[in-house]
Amino acid sequence: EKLFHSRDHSDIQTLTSHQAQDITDTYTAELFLSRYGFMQPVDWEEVPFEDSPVDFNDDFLDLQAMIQEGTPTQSDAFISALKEFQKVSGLPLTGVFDEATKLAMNKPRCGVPDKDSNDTVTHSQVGNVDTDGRHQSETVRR
Amino acid sequence: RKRHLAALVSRSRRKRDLGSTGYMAFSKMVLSWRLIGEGYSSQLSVEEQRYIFRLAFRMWSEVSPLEFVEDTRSPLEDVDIRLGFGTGRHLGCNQRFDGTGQEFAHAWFLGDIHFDDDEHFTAPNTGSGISLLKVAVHEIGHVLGLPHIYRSGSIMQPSYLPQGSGFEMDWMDRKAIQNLYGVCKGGFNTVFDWIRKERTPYGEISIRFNTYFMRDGWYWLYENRNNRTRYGDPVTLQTGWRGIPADGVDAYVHVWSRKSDAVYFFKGTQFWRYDTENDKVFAQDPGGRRYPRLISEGFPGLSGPIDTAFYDRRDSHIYFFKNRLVYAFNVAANSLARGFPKNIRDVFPPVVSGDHPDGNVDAAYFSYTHNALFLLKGQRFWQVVGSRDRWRWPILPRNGLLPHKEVNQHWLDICNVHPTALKL
Repeated sequence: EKLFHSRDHSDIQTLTSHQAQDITDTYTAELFLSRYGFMQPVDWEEVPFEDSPVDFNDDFLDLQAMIQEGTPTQSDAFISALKEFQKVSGLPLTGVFDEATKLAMNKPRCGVPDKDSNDTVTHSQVGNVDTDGRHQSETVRR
Repeated sequence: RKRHLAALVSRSRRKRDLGSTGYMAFSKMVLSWRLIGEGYSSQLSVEEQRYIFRLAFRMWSEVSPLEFVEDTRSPLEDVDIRLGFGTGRHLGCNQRFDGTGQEFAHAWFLGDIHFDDDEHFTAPNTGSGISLLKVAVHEIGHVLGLPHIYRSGSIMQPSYLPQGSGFEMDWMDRKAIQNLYGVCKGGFNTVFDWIRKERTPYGEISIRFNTYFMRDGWYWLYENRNNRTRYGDPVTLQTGWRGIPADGVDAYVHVWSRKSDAVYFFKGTQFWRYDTENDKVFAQDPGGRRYPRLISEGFPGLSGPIDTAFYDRRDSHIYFFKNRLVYAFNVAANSLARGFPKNIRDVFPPVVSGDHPDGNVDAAYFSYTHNALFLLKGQRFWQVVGSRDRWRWPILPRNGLLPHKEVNQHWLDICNVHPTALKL
């Protein structure tokens, strides 16, 4: 079992090795933005299984390596992605990896990318629903 | 074992299919799910995990035409939605979990949900940790086809916000899922406003009411001010209405006058009087006759079964509907009013020619919210012309039926759940 002493398990000690890597700098921020589709949409549905020829984590590691080797990434792309993240998170659009952005990135979150290349219905397309559930042609801007 | 599991699951994975509609959703309305044996959490008991998932699926059922059933027996590839916990590399999945913090779960459209067991998942209403219920509802949303939604209060927000007390699906989340699967539809056996008398702190009697919809053996309380049903409904009839038939009723009547205050339920050829003080049916009437009693005995001139009924406080008559006929029963005289029964079209003429239920009405409902009488049949309803309507438009016939509207566009989100989800 995971060692605990409190009745409600609130003191569960977690091993450092099982701790998720915090987003602390632009390097890890860029990884974050790439992982969740802000750099470019992720083909999430092709990711799933060990035997799949598509390995999301391998692509991710390639990006890590590229960044680590100092290969220049497109800084404009990073700033643009950062602003997009700030926008959807309700943060000021500074384009800078500031404290508020870092805090938002380190919140617990769902692993599904925010930008999926397969998405055809997004939050901005919620419109009127007729009784058969068909999406009517008029879209509503938020 | 992981490769075998992955092979089983990958064979059944369905590709996204836009189809002809241009959006992506399950094509069937009853979906099975299972918490896979290899994927139990180490933090909660298996029963707790299954209970939370049953509740999570039910919450989506309560706002959409979808129903979910836990399937622990079928071959895994036949189960529509599979859930499991894992850490790091897990369950044959190519998307590693990152340890404690940040990612807590992920899901794929039309299939699998994985939870990171390095997170501190907790049961609902537990102070600390991450609410498994809230995460499960979110991930199920993905499986059903919803993307992340960046709106404060949405369950589909990508980031986790601590669960406040009473976490529920808000209006926009409902509309998002209904955008994919449509709205809930269906007829009702009866609809009524239940009158309650309460004593204020000052000792005064105040009259309050609640609206109830009944269908077969279930019922919903409808919150008119919120345009939705009570969270957690439907409930079985036996839970809230002791002594009436468990499989449903035909009609509800509240005879409310200066001399009388009596509630009746009707089913088949019988009726019961309801004891509002003790919240159950009376065992017998004041004359010592046991309930249920025959309609023909309690209401001379009438026989069951009936379609529906309502009490008209304007003339102190109960109007019974049976096929194409309407019976007006004079409560004071304890007999049918002269000239009745009459054809429903004569008593409730159509305002627009041809737009009429023509009999076999499901429910006659006087709404105190709208101060109007409604006749419901199937998915449609007709509002009866009232005195105010006639004052504004004298040409309207007395008790005329205004053009029909759809029930589900007036009373929203009255949704079934799977029978196995009635009691979690």
